[in-house]
Amino acid sequence: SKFQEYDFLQFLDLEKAPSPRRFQPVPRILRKIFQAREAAVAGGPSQDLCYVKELGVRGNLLRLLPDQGFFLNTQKPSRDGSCLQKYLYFNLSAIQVKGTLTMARLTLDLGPRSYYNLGPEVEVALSVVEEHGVWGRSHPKPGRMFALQSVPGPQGPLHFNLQDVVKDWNSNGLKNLGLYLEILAKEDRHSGVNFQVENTCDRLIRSLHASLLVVTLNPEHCPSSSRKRR
Amino acid sequence: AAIPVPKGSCRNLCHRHQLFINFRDLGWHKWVIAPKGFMANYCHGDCPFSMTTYLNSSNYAFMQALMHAVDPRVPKAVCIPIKLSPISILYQDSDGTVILRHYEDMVVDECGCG
Repeated sequence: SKFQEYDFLQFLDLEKAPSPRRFQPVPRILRKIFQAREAAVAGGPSQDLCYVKELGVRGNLLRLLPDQGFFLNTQKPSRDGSCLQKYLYFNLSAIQVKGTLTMARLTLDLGPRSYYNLGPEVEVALSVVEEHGVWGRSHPKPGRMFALQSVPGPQGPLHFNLQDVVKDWNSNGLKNLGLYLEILAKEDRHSGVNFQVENTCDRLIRSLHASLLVVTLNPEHCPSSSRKRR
Repeated sequence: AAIPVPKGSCRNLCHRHQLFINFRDLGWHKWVIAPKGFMANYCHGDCPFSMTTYLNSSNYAFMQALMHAVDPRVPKAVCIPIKLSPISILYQDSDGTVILRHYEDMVVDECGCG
């Protein structure tokens, strides 16, 4: 008989079958949680599906949103060591209002860890964009800076808690105009080691990957007492 | 006296029937990353009085089967799931977002008369 696909999709809380153009790489954290859940089902003990122990937060729906922004400059690093400026944008429209936001974690992957890219130190600055630029003419204007982090070497993933920023966008009426990322490479005149800042910036522009992990809790599926009493 | 087990083959008695939904058959493999499908098992079969004494059924089922044996107008106990497990689906939406979603009580692990 004709399989009632529509009803099945509705049952899975989906309006229609998604049609992704290409598969995104599945981040290790989601794969790890999925495999742990599969193993728990096979192993038998009842599990609390409303608590994500790998992240230490409550939630029953995890989304990893890809960055839909673009680089604002890829010229040579400027005098003040600014390596790159990037406009980050995450489409949060799919985050249903009925779910409670329990985590919003921005990950900036600066590239694979290696022994030969040990420096220079870089500074990562994140601001909320408060004014859209005009395409091709003016850049998005950075507003309030909410994170500034020095990193000894330009490599590996950096995590930033964006829960307050996303809450402002989701429920406090502030428009999601995206984020402004600036990475500065700091010459280290004292160590005598002359890191090729220019190479560092080129490599960062090639390897930088941004994503936003959002965890929501649907109160209909996760009543507050759903956590098993110990 | 020991109640004779009904002559009907065990196949008619309440038990779990396995049914696997393969997402590829639905064309969902284009957006579901994992798993490849899931067990949509179901419970079906007869619940005669004798069943309720050894198939881990509820006391209520035992009483209902007893009442049915006394007065056939009382409906029999029915074959229902008594142990369920969740599934997790890792999929990608049209926006390129990778989503991990958990659904409670999706797979029937055990059936009984209830």
